[in-house]
Amino acid sequence: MNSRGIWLTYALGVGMLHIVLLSIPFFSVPVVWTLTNVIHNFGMYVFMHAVKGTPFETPDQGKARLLTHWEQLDYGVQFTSSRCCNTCSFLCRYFLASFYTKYDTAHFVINTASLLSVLIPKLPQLHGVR
Amino acid sequence: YQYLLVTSLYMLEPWEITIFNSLLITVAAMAVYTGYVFM
Amino acid sequence: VYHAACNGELYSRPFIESFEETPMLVAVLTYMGYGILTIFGYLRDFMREWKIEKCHIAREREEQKDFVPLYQDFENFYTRNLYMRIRDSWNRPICSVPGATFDLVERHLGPEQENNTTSLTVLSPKMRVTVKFGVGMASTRQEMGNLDRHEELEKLVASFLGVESAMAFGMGFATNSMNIPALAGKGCLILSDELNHASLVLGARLSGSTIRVFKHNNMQSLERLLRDAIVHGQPRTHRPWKKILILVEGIYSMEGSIIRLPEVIALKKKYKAYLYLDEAHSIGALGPYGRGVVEYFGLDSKDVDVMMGTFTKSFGAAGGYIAGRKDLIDYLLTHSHSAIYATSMPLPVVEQIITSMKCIMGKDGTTIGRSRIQRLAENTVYFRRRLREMGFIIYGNNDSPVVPMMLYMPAKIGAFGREMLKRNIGVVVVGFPATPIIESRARFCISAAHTKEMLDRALDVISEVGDLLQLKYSRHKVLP
Repeated sequence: MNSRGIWLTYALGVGMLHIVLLSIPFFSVPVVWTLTNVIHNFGMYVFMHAVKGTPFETPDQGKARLLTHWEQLDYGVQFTSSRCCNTCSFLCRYFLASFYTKYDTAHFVINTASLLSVLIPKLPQLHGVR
Repeated sequence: YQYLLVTSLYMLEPWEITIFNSLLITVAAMAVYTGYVFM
Repeated sequence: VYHAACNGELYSRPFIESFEETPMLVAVLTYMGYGILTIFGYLRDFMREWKIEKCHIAREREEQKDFVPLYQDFENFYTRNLYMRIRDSWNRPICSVPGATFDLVERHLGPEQENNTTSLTVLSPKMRVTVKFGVGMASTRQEMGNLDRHEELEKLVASFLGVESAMAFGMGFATNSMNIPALAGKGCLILSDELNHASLVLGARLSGSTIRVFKHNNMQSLERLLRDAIVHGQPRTHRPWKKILILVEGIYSMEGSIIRLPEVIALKKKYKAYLYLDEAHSIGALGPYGRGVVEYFGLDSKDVDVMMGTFTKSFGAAGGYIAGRKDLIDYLLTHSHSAIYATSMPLPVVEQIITSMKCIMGKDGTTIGRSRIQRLAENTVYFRRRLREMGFIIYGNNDSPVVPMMLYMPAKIGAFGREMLKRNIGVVVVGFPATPIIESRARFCISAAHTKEMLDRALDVISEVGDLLQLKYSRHKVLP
């Protein structure tokens, strides 16, 4: 997660998702922002906190097999730059979505629930907790 | 050929390439339409 | 980024290595490519799961569903959905002896593909030995498998390396993985380079020692670990380490880099550590007489505690050796797993090694070996310089005969292998997870048997394919 260009690619990927959703004629801007936020958080939840192990064989005799991607990041060391960047990106998107939905209650509840679903597993206290 | 290599479609099967291209064209058409409406 | 370290007292020759950074646009497109392949991989898995697509891989029967799953299906995701698509670039059977050119079998039982075959002339001594001793030993070194030819080979290896004694093993990988556990154990510390070969990693793990990894070829990182180890000792008890073993390789074949041996030896003397040097790729390929990276830097082989190498790359044979002081070898003869359980090296292979080693040493009365070593060095420098002039990104040291050329995108790995094969050039391509995700590459292994015409033809083909696939990424174009 800290190799060259990964954060730029991540930002471009989220931007691409937003543009694709914006291109759908019958979606309004608040709906697009909430959808961007929810789809992105759901995808990152599956990718970071649901799937366990590695998609290829690793020479560590299966040590990583029971760990999620988030727990394997930086060999389990907490508060690294990758982890902080990752967490901040979720919060930024949440603030943007809240702003663009003009703090409408329904959108606010959906965005907040979606944010918590990806923020809580990132807490250091929940490392390795099932 | 460059397009196939850069998007890695080179490694996919023909029907997968068709799916990807049709999705891409659909999104591009929607983007153009929405852009036009918006302008 | 060029490193040119010629500080007077340590290096006797310029040490120039370059690892040009991945262009940012190429990195982003590479991630995007892997993202698209992963999405389609999930689509294919979904279709297999719902029987929309026939599943060709091994899986449990319905009745076994309640047992612990035998197949970690996610662990094979990449194999199933990425590697399978371009695996023809890897599984290509060779059906001739190794040499400058060789034959490949066309997968679809088509005509045997001519690769301008000129295989090595198989010399008569090996035939005679095969008829006399057979092809296998069927016993270990400590029992019936210890013949006079083995002892002659070990004396020859010891004199070739300039050390007291040596010991030969039938398998290169096992030479590392079975002897490191005999050298280090509990209470010992192993400092290993992060890009060490799997056999070194396995041997270090089997030994039960504490393992710490330093950055590739980075002496500051190694010194910091050494200082910590000396100052803090063992974790919790803070007792001093029984011994500290530094594991490094002479040439890192994936990077094409050469170990900074003068600095490593200076550090080991300063901190009283032991040095284990794996010369799998550098023995027979570096140094004016082919004696490896120790001779290349003009150092004393007695400064390296354990010298290891293989006979696979430069001797056209198989197996490995460990060389060093006599008491070390005597100890390994009695304590090494390979000496006790593994059958010893077959005699035809021993004969091949003796023949080629005498040729390199000039003991066969000819200067073929010496001229080949020189030719290899010239071929290497020429090949690397020409590739760089063409605009490719080449990794590693100017003098390393293993030449990694960067491809980056996953589709270009398969395309490069196929396009080159179409033009009768065999290349080795390597991708994620064996390399970092944005550093897929092709590797060329230069041989002394390559003539300049062969090299020029290969370079022309590489340039043609490089233009076709747009592989000339370098921004530091070297003017011819």
